[in-house]
Amino acid sequence: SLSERLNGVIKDLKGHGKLSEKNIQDALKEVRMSLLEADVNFRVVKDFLKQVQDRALGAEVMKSLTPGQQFVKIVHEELTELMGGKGQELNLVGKAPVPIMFVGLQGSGKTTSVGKTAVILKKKGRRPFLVPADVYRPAAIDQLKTLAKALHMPVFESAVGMDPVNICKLAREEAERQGCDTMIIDTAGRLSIDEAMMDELVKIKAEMKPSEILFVADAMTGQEAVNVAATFNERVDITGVVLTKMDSDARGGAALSIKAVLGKPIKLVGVGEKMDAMETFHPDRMAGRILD
Amino acid sequence: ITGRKEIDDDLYEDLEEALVTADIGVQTAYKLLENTRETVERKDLKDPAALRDVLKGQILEIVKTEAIPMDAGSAKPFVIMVVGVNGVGKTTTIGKIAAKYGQEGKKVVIAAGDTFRAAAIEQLEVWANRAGAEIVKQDAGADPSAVAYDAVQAGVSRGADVVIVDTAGRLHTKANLMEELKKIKRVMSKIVPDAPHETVLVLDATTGQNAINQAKVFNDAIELTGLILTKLDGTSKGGCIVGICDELQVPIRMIGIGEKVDDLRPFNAVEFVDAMFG
Ligand SMILES: Nc1nc2c(ncn2[C@@H]2O[C@H](COP(=O)(O)OP(=O)(O)OP(=O)(O)O)[C@@H](O)[C@H]2O)c(=O)[nH]1
Ligand SMILES: Nc1nc2c(ncn2[C@@H]2O[C@H](COP(=O)(O)OP(=O)(O)OP(=O)(O)O)[C@@H](O)[C@H]2O)c(=O)[nH]1
Ligand SMILES: [Mg+2]
Ligand SMILES: [Mg+2]
Repeated sequence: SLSERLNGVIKDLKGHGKLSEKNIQDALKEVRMSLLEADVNFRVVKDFLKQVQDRALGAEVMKSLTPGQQFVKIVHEELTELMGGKGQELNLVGKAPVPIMFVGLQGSGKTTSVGKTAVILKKKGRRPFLVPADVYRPAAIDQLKTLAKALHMPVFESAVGMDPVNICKLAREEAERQGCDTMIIDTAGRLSIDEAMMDELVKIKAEMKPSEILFVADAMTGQEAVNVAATFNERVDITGVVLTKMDSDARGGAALSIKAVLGKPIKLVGVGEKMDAMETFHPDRMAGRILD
Repeated sequence: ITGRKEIDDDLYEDLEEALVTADIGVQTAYKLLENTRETVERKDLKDPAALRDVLKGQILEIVKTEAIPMDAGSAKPFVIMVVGVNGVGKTTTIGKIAAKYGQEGKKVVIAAGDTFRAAAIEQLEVWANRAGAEIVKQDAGADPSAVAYDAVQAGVSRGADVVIVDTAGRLHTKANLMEELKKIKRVMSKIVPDAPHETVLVLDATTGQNAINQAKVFNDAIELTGLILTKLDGTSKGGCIVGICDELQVPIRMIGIGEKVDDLRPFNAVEFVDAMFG
């Protein structure tokens, strides 16, 4: 863990009394290693270390009797602050059915997260309508329909060959007919560099004006996480992030990178494959995990 | 990197950034750069382009020894078990492999071994149809070992050349799910003693350092004979595979470069390293 590594660097100070700038630089190197191993983006790490260095060279560390502990405390605080305030609520303001849209790379966990979010909304007394708008992946529509059936929730009868924008339009009418107050749109996984597919998202957004556009990010994503999220953000202005597969041992540095650069809140965290495995985001816990 | 006129610390910093942002990992990057620095000093190199070639050569050394395609002709039926964490592209890759073997005139049987996830069997059925392969399946919720058993049995009795077993995505941190894989493997060997002839771990190129944990844990549980790296058509360079090659020396069989049936290529080490520095 980072604290153990820092103990190795800072314990040497006990005998020498005062902390030197070199000690701080060595400690910063350990933090850098730790963050990069946790998949935090290279540039984000660089910027973050500057912030830590400013505080670390100040009196709170340099004059402390336990500089090592102070240093770890600062790193943890700065990281927690960067991860943002505690998990924000979903924005459900708007005319029913309020649309929530899920977007992201292939296999990140969108369809599964749509089901889980529906469960959360139902627990809050809402009546969600599920919309399968992925007409490309084999059995994607079946996948969401199967989840809907198991959850006893209404789902639009999408068919392969339909246009996703049209599916959303028709689904909205159907959701109104069925008296649903929220509609959750599952979109196909797509590469951020696939122009045509990114255009499709822009079209769906223009038609549906979602209250939430949630970027689903796999917790094990590496250095490209922030670049991919930034592209999605540029094209459709995401309103929040859902971090999935956090039940793994992935340190989740992608979360820090995305939050630090885009400033968009992490709203939900997927912690398993079942429909009840979704939690609110805790920035301090995430900070601890990244620094582990 | 190409803009630099001389070999100095700035150049090494740029190279470190290139390696780390390619997901090579800071420890592996450090090791590669140290070795590069030694070579540069020993050969008294002055040109940044030469240094870059030394570095590329190092990475090439690590991955090219593992660029070994599968040899499906070595057994009949040649049984392939496909494993990996959730969402990496196992099912899609099986469809692509089945189609490739089908084009080569081979008879392929596919086992719908993911009996857990919603519509996993339906998804694989679409791929089996596209590939002209037969599918062996049971109801959702069935024991995956039973499906694998049936499939290998069918492969033998129908004279199939290849049997490919799809399994549910699973995190390597879930011990019970890793045990399930061991059982599937054991059960198959009851019909064909050497089955599975290939145990391939599918890795997503967008994955960071967690890929190394995945490879190690899967390898410890069921001994991998191959790796497949998917989603290389995205912006990630797949550098996570370098550390895995270096430590585990498991052959990289193929790469996935898209969602269509023929978006499958043999792993080409030179192209891989060039793309990383491109
Ligand atoms: N362990 C774990 N698995 C998850 C989680 N979220 C999703 N999954 C699994 O990840 C895999 C991919 O999930 P999907 O919901 O199909 O992903 P997707 O983004 O809709 O995929 P595409 O539509 O192909 O882009 C499935 O095996 C899910 O069960 C999570 O929080 N934890
Ligand atoms: N761009 C791209 N997408 C891919 C590639 N391989 C698979 N995919 C996509 O990744 C997503 C997940 O693929 P699956 O085959 O369902 O992955 P899986 O490992 O079987 O998933 P689980 O069974 O849920 O664990 C789908 O949207 C695929 O189309 C690839 O090489 N490139
Ligand atoms: Mg999906
Ligand atoms: Mg699958």
